Amino acid sequence: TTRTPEFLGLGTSEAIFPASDKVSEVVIGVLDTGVWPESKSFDDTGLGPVPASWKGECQVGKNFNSSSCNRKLIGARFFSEGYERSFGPIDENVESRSPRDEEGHGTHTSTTAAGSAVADASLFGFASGTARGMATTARVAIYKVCWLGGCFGTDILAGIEQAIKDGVNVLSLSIGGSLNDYSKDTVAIAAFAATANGIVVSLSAGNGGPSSGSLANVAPWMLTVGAGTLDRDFPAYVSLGNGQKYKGVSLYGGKPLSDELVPIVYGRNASNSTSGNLCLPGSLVPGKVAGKIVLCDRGGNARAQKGQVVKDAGGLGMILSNTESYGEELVADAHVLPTSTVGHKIGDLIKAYIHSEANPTATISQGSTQIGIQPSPVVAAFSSRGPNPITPEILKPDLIAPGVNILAGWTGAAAPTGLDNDKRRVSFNIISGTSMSCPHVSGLAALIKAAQPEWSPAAIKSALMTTAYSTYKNGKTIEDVATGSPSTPFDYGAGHVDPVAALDPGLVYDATVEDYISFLCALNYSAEQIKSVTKKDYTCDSTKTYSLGDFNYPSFAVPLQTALGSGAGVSSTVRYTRTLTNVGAPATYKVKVSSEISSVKILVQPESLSFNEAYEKKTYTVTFTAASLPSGTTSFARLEWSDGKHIVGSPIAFSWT
Amino acid sequence: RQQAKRTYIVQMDKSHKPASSDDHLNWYDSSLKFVSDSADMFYTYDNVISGFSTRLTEEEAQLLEKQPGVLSVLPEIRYELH
Repeated sequence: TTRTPEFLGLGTSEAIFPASDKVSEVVIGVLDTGVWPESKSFDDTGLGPVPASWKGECQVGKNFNSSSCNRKLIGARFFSEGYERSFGPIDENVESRSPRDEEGHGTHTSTTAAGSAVADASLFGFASGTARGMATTARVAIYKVCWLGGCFGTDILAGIEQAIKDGVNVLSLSIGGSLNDYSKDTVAIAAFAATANGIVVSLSAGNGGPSSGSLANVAPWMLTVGAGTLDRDFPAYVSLGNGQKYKGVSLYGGKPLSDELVPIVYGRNASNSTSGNLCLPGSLVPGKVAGKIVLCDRGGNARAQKGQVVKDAGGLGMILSNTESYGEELVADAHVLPTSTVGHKIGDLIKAYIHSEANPTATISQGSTQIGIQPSPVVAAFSSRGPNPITPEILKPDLIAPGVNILAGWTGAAAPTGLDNDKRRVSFNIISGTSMSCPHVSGLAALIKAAQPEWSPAAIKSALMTTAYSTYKNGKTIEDVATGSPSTPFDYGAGHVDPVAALDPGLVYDATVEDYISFLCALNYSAEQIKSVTKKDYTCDSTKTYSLGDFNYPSFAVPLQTALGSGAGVSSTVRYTRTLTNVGAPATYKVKVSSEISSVKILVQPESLSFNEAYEKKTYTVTFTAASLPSGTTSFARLEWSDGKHIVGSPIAFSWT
Repeated sequence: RQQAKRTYIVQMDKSHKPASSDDHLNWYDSSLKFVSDSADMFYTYDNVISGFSTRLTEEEAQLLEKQPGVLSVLPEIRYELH
């Protein structure tokens, strides 16, 4: 990626990062659509021999041989049995029965996590700069489990099975499916096994935002990553016949429109279909579109496909308008004709102009890449939101990372839009999703693993979470682009990742397999269910009280009951316990709690914790005494331990049901 | 009546493996063959779970779930890129 290293502080603080030879001992396994090994991002110049412990291989298949791997791309395998049993044999005219990525997604995610530095990277000149992954010298192993028909659970399970055998240190999965109880969720079960083997498992939170409770991948042993923006923009301006000029975004890199105004029409008025406003394939009437700019509404089909539909109908350009649910979020695409994607408010203004004029006109002009856009980051509208639908006592997502308009490596077999009619081929593409934020965190986890090889997956996750930030430098809370208002921990979890701080967290909330089993006991799992998840024979102690509040998670979610039929004055008290492990120098930490709600009393005991040696553990309790509030009420607080040098922060989310 | 088959992930409890069975793969296979002559194991798993993947009718899956040592029979979930 060309901006996130600077945005995350990786470019300016090299001195504190682990040496490249230590990072090169770390292997990131990526389960995705495969890999385009010819990408310059897999150049292995300067890398030493593969780690001695590595047991992986480069699986030979169509258009992929053993020489496709090198000292950077040290493993590549494919898993297609599940897919082929359901869909029939792979059509090798369309996709390769090999680790080769003909879709692009897997090349993008793997190069984001660990791509080598490539100078002069860009997409049609946009986002130009040196592209690099987060852990530039980490090794990459690809497990192709996603095919044209999707990613099948049996193949994913086989991929993770092999990744554990091969010896990966970090697993990155930018995929998701329907939510299930952990004992029925194959990815959650496989992620548990990986975690138990010391592997950090980072997964995308999903693109179901801004709806609440839209998360995927919520098991507490997973690192669940939502998406935020960078401080970068790709402006494309719309000029109307009434003299108004509006700013949108686009990554169109072809022949521009002239400065002359041309007719503009709303897709709804150029179609015989009731959904003509969406510019679905075949919906536009060429006679009403030819020679014009067409305004299309977002939703229903792929954004870039709408441009292809307009182009096929003879349109000259497209204005893509967000509907209300997308708000003002501007996602840039490599459109096939001059385009400007505008927010909901501007879209409505342009529609009003079209309806008010007998002969409305417009033109579109592409701007150049802008950086330094503020505020940034903001939570992406598409980023899935809490509360956690499976276990409300565990706050998810865990954190957010850059996931909007991310440049990274791309396949040579598909266009940047992914459209069949689009014959353009690029080395780098700019795309958006929690798929893009997840590998950022996977790469950052690899950096921490390199610096602290003995840390558990939970400790690495804690370091990333407790050092994340939720306010801008001016003290204001990170915004939500879906609303334009301050976001909440249900949107950003612990906050936006800060890798520089995460390398020196001071204290961590560690967790072992036994802690996860106690968590399952607190969920009243049977011995069979526990075995399904953990492979361990364990019967919860019927004489012991297991509490979800005592699970050593780096954040707090506090579901509270609304007292039915009761008046003011009724309150409930819940007590949570946490244990902190010192991973820094001896120090005394003091607690600070800030809350936006006065009707919840928060008492932390003790208020001070002294650590005299490394890996010493100290326990504290937090008592929440809350008034009964109407069902659906949410409120938030923050708990911080600090020794004056480190801040170990945890968000607290209250919700009344 | 021929029923449609779908893919299942079968979790086995190795502590129930009969002493008479030499290795766990034979035991998996005999458990599977008890409910279906035609089904085969197209993946076996040892690290993530103890078990295998196969394709069964719903009736066969329900029957397999009741066999000794079978921990769960989970229908395969399809996942999507994010």
